[in-house]
Amino acid sequence: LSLQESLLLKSLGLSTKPSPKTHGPVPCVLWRIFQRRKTLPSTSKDLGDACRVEEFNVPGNIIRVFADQGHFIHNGQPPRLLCLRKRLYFNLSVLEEDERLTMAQLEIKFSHNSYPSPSQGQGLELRLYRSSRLALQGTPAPERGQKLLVERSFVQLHKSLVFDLSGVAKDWRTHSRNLGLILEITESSGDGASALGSGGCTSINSFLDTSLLVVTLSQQQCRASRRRR
Amino acid sequence: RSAEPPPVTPSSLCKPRRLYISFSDVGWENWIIAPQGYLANYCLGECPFPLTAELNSTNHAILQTMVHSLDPEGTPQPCCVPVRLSPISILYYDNSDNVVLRHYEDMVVDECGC
Repeated sequence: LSLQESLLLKSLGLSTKPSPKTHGPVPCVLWRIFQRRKTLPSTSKDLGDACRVEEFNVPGNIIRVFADQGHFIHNGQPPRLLCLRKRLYFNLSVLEEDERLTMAQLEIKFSHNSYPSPSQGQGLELRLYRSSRLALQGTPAPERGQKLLVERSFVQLHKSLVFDLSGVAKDWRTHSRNLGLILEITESSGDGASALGSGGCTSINSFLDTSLLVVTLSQQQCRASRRRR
Repeated sequence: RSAEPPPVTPSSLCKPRRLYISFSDVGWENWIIAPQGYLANYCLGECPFPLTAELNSTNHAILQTMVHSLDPEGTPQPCCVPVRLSPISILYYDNSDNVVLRHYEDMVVDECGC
């Protein structure tokens, strides 16, 4: 039975039977796509391109949500206006060699349940850097070896912010090592107040977590269907 | 002249039969989140001579049933096999505790043929 099972798992694109240590919550987006596909009649399933994720309009037959394995960065005295600095790391090494990455989307989630009051409604700035070398403990950021990817001003009206990181994730897989990202959220400059202790960073306390949604196309699984078409 | 074949009842003709695959029965409930199982079906039944249009027969199968009717010992009847399958999606945890949604083609037998 174990030989048959391993052959079956291999044909399903899995090298071994997964043994998850924890059973975390299922991301809403995956659950929604799963439910939608389940309710499609079989005729619609035939017509649709099985190797395309319609929800994101990209080629692919595997969608993964990677949990962030990075940690908060504390470098002694925080710089002025800084609310949060965190290393983000997503372990993409689980992708099989024959999988082609077609989309990567970073989501930064907040758990606030209400709109900010006028005193809390001031702007925040988000910066996302790409690490191109390992950071040493105690070094200030942004440091050399960090490339600015995203800079955006925002107010906390939304539950989450989403960024397209397809290019970076493709590059991690093909050209360079994945050394992660650095997320910084600061109070908007110009009000003259120090961030820590002032009201500007209060709303960022609702920072929850980050995740990376990755769509890949398994060449092995999709070759057969293309040939038939 | 070959011997008369036994009469074929509609229930013994090639067609999809109900098969529910439960992932807990195969010991996969620890890592598959959903579905807990699915109606996979399978094909079973005879492909007798003469093959009717309802049996989704290939030209090859039609000729094989003719030859079988002439020489039952030397040539078998055509096989009853899936001719139309549909996909399912599976939600599961991988070894790194990530949640994965994967689309698998050809998992459910919708139609059988000869």
